[in-house]
Amino acid sequence: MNIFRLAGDVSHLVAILILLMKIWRSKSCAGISGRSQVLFALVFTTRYLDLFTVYISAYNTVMKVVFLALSYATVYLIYMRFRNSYDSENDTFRVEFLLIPVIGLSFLENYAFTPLEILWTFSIFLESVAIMPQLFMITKTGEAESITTHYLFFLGLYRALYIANWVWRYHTEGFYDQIAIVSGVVQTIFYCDFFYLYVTRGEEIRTPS
Amino acid sequence: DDESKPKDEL
Repeated sequence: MNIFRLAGDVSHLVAILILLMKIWRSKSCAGISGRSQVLFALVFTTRYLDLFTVYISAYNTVMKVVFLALSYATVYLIYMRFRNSYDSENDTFRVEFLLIPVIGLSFLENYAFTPLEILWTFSIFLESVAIMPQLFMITKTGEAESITTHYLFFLGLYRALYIANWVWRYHTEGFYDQIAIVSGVVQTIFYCDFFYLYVTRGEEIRTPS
Repeated sequence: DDESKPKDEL
């Protein structure tokens, strides 16, 4: 464990909590892409299957349970509790355009052709594109509420810190995980555009619609 | 397929 990865995990947790609290406190999920949240819940589900087969550390186990619980809680709030505020008109990104290539790629490019490895690879590739429905929704509605932008900022920060973590681990342990790195860099690039808007436009974002 | 890496990252 290094400071970059710890800060990255904390930033990831903060992002998830920001979104969950926003929905819970405002009792509304307007402007939030339920599709992205379902994809994130799917990412955690397919990645953390080893929760019951491999014990790495208390931290690892606790964080996996927390991420799973919070992501399912978010999906529950969007599609059940506050479903009447769900903006299905604008949350229309075709997730099959993400799932099909990701499934295909995870069968082609993986470390071992075993169910657990393929599901893990699927979750890595899926995570890199899971934010697309949310970014699409923001461009469609032409705006993002300030709290949603904080959510995206901390999500992007988590990815950037993971890249720093990989550089650090390569230098100190000679460790690198090619699939995770390639996918993580692609994911971070998607946030760069948003980061630019976030920094130049301040909190409220108006995308050129 | 190189060996499956240790999955210690979240």
